[in-house]
Amino acid sequence: MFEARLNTSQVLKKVLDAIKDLLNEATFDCSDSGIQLQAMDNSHVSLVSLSLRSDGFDKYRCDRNLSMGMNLANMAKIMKCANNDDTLTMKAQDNADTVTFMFESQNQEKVSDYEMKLMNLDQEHLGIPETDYACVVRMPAMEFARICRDLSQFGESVVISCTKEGVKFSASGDAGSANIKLAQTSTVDKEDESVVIEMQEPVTLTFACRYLNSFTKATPLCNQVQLSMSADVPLVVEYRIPDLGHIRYYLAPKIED
Amino acid sequence: KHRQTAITNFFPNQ
Repeated sequence: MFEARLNTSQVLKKVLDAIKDLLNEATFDCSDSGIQLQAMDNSHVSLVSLSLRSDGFDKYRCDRNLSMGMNLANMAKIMKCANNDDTLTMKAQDNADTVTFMFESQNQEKVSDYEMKLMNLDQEHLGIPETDYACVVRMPAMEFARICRDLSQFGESVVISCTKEGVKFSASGDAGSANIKLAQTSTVDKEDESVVIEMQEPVTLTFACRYLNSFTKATPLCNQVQLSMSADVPLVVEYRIPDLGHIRYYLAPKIED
Repeated sequence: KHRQTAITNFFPNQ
């Protein structure tokens, strides 16, 4: 059987919010080491890769590998019924066609359970090559969200240029053009607010705004976001989930015809 | 003048 418990429901609510914009349904692959999810958006432009380690759960048991296909809109209906500080337990029998979400209030006086039908989803698993990226930028997640939101007013695409000096985000369209430059921060005392750039080679890439904006739904998970870029390959936008795992979004670049 | 590529162009199907 499979059983995974988190002492607060909030983190799974945030994880779900971070993926349900891009994905209508997804398969949660459960094993002894934890829960993995890999899925492309409908248009096959981006890929979501979620990893939740078994040791990050307050209780975790998975006797046999289990693939649970879930409709994320239905899962969201259920997660909406949990208070942030409720204990959450996900449970499924081996070879089951349902999963149960149980929520327990802090004082244990309210216990709710919701059973959801699982789906058989066609799984396309993509191999993500190990790559050394030419530029890796770490910056405040809120700042990245703000930049994506602001620039999407001006065009459908964002150009990201990274050099040793800093990272520049640009957009242009009928209304005009916009450029936001962030320099590497000089002080190291506030790690959460820092902008750090590790550059092997300068990179300039163009990406669709709407996907970047969807990725920023993960902002509540983490103070910092990491952007990894190399010429002519997908961007990686990574949010770490403290003590539990990470969510990585891969976005195919736009290329000049 | 920019064309959107697909993620499957970069990552092989396993």
